[in-house]
Amino acid sequence: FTAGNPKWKRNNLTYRILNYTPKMRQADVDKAIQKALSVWSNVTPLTFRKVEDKEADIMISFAYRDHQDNSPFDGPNGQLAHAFQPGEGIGGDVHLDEEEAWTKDGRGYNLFIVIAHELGHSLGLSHSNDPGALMYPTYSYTDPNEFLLPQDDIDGIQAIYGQSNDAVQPTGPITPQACDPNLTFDAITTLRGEKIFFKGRYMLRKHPARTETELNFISLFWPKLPSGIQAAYENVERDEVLLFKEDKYWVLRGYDIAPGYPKPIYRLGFPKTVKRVNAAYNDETTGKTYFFTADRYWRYDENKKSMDHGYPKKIVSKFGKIGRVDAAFQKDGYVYFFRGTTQFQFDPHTKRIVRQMKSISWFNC
Amino acid sequence: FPVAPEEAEDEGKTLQLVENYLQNFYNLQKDHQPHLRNKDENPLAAKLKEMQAFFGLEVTGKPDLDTLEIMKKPRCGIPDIGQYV
Repeated sequence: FTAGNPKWKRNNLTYRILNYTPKMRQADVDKAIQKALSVWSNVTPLTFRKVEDKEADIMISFAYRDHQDNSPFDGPNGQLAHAFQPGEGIGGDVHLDEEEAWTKDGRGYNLFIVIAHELGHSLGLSHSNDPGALMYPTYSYTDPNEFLLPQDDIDGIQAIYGQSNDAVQPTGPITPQACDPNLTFDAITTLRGEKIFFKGRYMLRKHPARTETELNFISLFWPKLPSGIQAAYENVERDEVLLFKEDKYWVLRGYDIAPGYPKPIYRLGFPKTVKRVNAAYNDETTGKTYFFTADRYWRYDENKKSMDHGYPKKIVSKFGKIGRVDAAFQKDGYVYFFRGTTQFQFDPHTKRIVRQMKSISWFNC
Repeated sequence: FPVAPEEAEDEGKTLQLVENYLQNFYNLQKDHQPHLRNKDENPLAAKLKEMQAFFGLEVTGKPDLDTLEIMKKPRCGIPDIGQYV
C-alpha cells in the first residue's frame, strides 16, 4: 500500500488520454488502456468512464524527459513510466516515457502491461515484492491474451476498495515458491546440464553449481512460448529440447526456438485420438523417447524419427505402480517420474522404483 | 596491484548506477558520504541491503552481479519504498 493509504473517495472514476504515441495506432492505444483499466474494474467495485475535453481523475499522457513533475524521464529503457497516487490535480495521473518502444505485443515494451501496472499506483497501490505480481517494480512481458491479474494484486486492491460486485469472486494465479511442499509441476526437462521445472507461466531453473533456484517467467526467455507447457524432454545428442502443449510442440535448439514451430504432435506419429502429451523423457542409452498420455506410454525412435510399433502400452506394464505421470526426466541413468507432490526414482535396468521423494527434493529446501 | 584504468572506470560506472538507483527508488539522500567511515553503517550499503531484501536477493550490502542485473532491468519510475508525491 502507498504510505498514508490514499484512495479515491468514489468508485466511479474518469480517465482521459491527453496524447498518443506515434509508435502505435491510436485504436491499439485505446484498446490497451481499456484492457488495463478492466484489469482493476474486474476485481473491485471501481468503474472507469472516458472523458474527452475536461479534467479527469486519471490523466494519461506520453511525455519526454523533463515534463515538469520533478521526475524527468531518462530516455529509452531504464524508467518506462510513473504514476501518482490518488488525489486532486496530478493525483492519479499516468505518465509514459515517449522514448520507449511501445507495442501491443512482445516486442519492445507492451503498453497494456505497463499501463496496467501504473494504474495500480493511480489507485493507491505501491510496489509488491512478489516476483509474479503485476505491481512488481521491473518489467516482464506476458501475452495480454493470457494475462490474469495475480492473487497478490487482487488482495492488495481489494484491501483498498473491497471486493468485486460479481457473485463469484475472481481469483488469480499464485507465484510458485520453490520450497512449497505442495508444489507440483506441469513439465520438467534437462537443458545443457540444468533442470527446468515448468509451472503455469513460470519456470524454476536449477543449475547444479548454484544452491538457490531461479524463478522466471517462461516469456522472459521464450516470449513466443505459451504458458502451461505440459511435457518436455531433452535430446542431448542433438542438443535439442522439445516442448509440448495440447496438440502442438516446439523445438529449442540450444536456447532458441527453432523456426517453423509449433508443429502438430501428429507429425511424431501420434494418432488424432491423442490430444495432449502429459510427460516425456529421452533414454540416452537407447536413443528412445518415452511419451506418457493418460495411463499409457508410447516409444519413439529418434534415429528412425518414427513411433515404434506395438504402442501405446499400459504404464504399469513397464514402470510399475507410478500411476499417471505429470512430468519426467532422466539423470545419471535413473528416470524421475513426478505425480502431484510425489516423485519416483525408477531404475530402467532393474525396472524397479528404487526411491520415492517429495516433488521439491531438487531445490535444497 | 593497482586497478587497471578501465577497471577503475567500470567501478565508477557501477557506483554511479548503484547510487542513481538507490536515490531514485530507495530514498538514498543525495548528500550521503559513501566514502566516509563514520560510526554508522555506510548509508549506501544500508540502502543496498534494503533493495536486495526487497528483490529477494542475497543481502550482502555489496553491488554483486545479481544485484546489478536487477538494477539494469527496465522498470517503473515509482520508488519501491517511501512516499512518491
